[in-house]
Amino acid sequence: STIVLIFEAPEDFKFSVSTGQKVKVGEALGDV
Amino acid sequence: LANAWKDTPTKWYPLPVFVGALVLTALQYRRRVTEREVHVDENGQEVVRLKGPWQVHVLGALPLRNMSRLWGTVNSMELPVWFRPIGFRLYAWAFGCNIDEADQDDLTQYVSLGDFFYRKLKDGVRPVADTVLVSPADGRMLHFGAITDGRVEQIKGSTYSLDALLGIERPNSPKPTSVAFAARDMAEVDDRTFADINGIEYSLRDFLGTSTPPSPAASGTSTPTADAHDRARAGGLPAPNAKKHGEQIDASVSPDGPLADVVAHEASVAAEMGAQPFLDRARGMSRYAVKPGHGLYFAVIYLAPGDYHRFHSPTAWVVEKRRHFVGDLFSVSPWMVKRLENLFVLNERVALLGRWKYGFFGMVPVGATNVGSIKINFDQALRTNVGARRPPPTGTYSEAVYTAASPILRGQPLTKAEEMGGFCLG
Repeated sequence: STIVLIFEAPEDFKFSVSTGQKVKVGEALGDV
Repeated sequence: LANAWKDTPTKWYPLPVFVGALVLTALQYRRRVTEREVHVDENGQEVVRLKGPWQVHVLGALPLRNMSRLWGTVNSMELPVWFRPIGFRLYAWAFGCNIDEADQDDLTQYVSLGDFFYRKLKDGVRPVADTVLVSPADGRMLHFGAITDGRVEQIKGSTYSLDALLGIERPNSPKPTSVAFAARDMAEVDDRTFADINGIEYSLRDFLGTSTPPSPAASGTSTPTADAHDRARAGGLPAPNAKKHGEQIDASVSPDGPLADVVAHEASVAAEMGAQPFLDRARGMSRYAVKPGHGLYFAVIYLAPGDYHRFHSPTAWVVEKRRHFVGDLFSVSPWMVKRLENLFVLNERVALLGRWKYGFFGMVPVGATNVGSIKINFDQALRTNVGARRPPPTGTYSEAVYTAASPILRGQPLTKAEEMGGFCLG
C-alpha cells in the first residue's frame, strides 16, 4: 500500500527526508 | 565461413556526419510524438491505459480484485489460539515487524492474521516532530518533490496527471454539481458570521482571534482579542485560539455534550492551522489557482507488508471531501512502480481533499493486491474493494462531502498525527 500526499506550500518549503529513507509515523517530512 | 570469422580483422571507421544527424533527428522526433500521445475522452479528460513491459500486461490480465478479496477472506479466518503466537512471530520475523510496539502484548488476542496486520501501537512509541508536515505512516519514502505543469513524477522520466489522481476537472470541462469550489465561496467565507450552538452569531475572524486583514504569517499561534474571548464565552464556545501550537483548548468553558467536544476539537485544529486557510479555501482546491509565492509538492510513502498499517494525519488540516476511485489492484511495490506507468492512477484509491494553513492539502491512500481495503475512521459509509460484476471505467469516482462533520470548519478537522484510518488485508 502507498500514501501519496499532494499539497500547496510556500516556495521555501523543504523536505527533510531522502529518497528510500525509512520513516515512522510522526517523523518530520518537511518544514517551511 | 569459419576462416572468415576468425581471420578477418575488425576495422573501425567513422560514419558520415549526416548519418549521425539523421539518427538524432529521428530519435528526437520519436520522443516528441511519444510525449504528445495522450488519449483523451469526449470531455477532454485524459484516459489512462495500461502501459509497461510484458510482465505488466501479464499481471493486468489476472483477476487482481478477486484475488485480493480472496486473500482478505483467507486472512480473516480465525486461527487456533495455540497457533497464534507461533504464526504471528513467524510473520513478524519474515517481514520485520516489531512486535514489542504492538499495543497487545498477548498475541493470542489477535484472532486472525488480518487482525494482527491491522494492529494498534502502544501510546507514545511514535513521537511527533514539531514541523508542519510529518509522516502519516510507517514506510519508505519512494519519491518526493515539486509538481510542475500538473504532472507528478512517479519515477525519473515518468509522470502521471494530477488531475487524474485527484479527479480535478480541467478548467473547460463540465464540473459535477457536487464540486462547489468557486471564487464565489471565497467572498462568502471572507467575512462570514456563524451561528454557534446556542444560536448566537459570531465572526470567523473573532473565533480564530485574528486581526483584519489576517496576517499570512499566522502559523499556529495567534493572539486572541478580549472581545473574541468574551463573545466565545457568551456563546458557550471555547476561548478562541487561546493556547499554543499543539495544545488542547481548555474545554471547561464550553457546555457539556458531544457537540461541545466537536467545537473544542475544531478550535484545536484551527489553532494549529492559523486563520489563513479559511479565507483561501476555494483557491486552495485547484492547481490552477495556487497562490503567488506558493508551489505544489508531493510525497509518496510505501508501506511494506511488515509495517504498521494504520495511517495518521500528516498535519493539522480540514478534510472537505473524499473521492473514491474504483480501479485495479496492482502491487505498489517499488519494482512495480518502476515498470507500470500511471500505477497510482490505475489503482483503487481514496483521495481526501481539503485545506491546511498554506492552501490545498490532499492525501491519497492507494490500495494494492494484498491490501485492497482502505478504512477511513470518520467515514463509515466508505466501502472499498467491493465485488461488482462490472467495475466502473477508470477515472470515475464517487464523492462524499464532509461539510456537515463540523459546524465551523465545514469539513472533518484533524490534528497532526491523529489516527485517520488504515489498510486492511484484502
